[in-house]
Amino acid sequence: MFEARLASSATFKKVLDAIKDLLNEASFDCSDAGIQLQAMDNSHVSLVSLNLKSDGFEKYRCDRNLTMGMNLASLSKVFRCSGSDDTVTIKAQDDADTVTFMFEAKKQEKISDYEMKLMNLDQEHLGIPETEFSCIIKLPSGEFARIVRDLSQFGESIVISCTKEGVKFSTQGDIGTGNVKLAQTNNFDKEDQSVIIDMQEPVSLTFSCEYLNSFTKATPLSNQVTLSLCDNVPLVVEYQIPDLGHLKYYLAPKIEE
Amino acid sequence: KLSQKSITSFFKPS
Repeated sequence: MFEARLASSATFKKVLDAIKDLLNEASFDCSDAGIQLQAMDNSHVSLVSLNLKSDGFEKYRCDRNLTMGMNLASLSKVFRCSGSDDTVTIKAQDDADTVTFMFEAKKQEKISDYEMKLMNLDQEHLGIPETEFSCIIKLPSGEFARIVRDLSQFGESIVISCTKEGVKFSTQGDIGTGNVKLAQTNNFDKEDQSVIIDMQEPVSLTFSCEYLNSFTKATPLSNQVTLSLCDNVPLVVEYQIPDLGHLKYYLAPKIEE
Repeated sequence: KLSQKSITSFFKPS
């Protein structure tokens, strides 16, 4: 038996909004530790890694490890039926081929449930090697979304360059070029509004705008985003989900042939 | 000319 009750169905909805552009379907791996998901996009350029800790749930019970393959468009339809203040309880029997979502309004005045068919997905897990990153940049998630959106108008790629002076986002296209430089801020009492750069070595890497834009769909999950860069290694874009876990995106760089 | 690498050229099936 699997049962997980989350105080805010809106949080799960935000997680779903953050991954459904990249993934058509995905397997949710449920264990004592919580719910994990790892999946590549269709083009195998990026990898999504979601971790929701069991202790972030109001109630969590997982008698046996369970993998639930779900179509994310269908799952979105289910969550569109939940109210913004509803709690959600996810339930599945061992070896079941369906999962049930129950939405409860705060005062119990409305309770709805939706049963959804599960899918058998043959998804391979990738091993992610430990990396010593050259630069780790923390910045407000809204600022990152803004920069990616602005620069995407001009080119297909964004170069992220990090030195001890700051981080620079650049693009070029048919109509010209664009650059956004962010300096490290000293506003340390408001960490989620600060730009914090931890640089071991300068690094400059090129990434697809389209994917970066998809990742910024996670902006409503967290005020802050962390970018980890290292030469010849995928970029990591990480959003912490307060009290629940994290959502990480890995993006392969564009490299000179 | 830049070419988009695949994530599987960095991460291998575990």
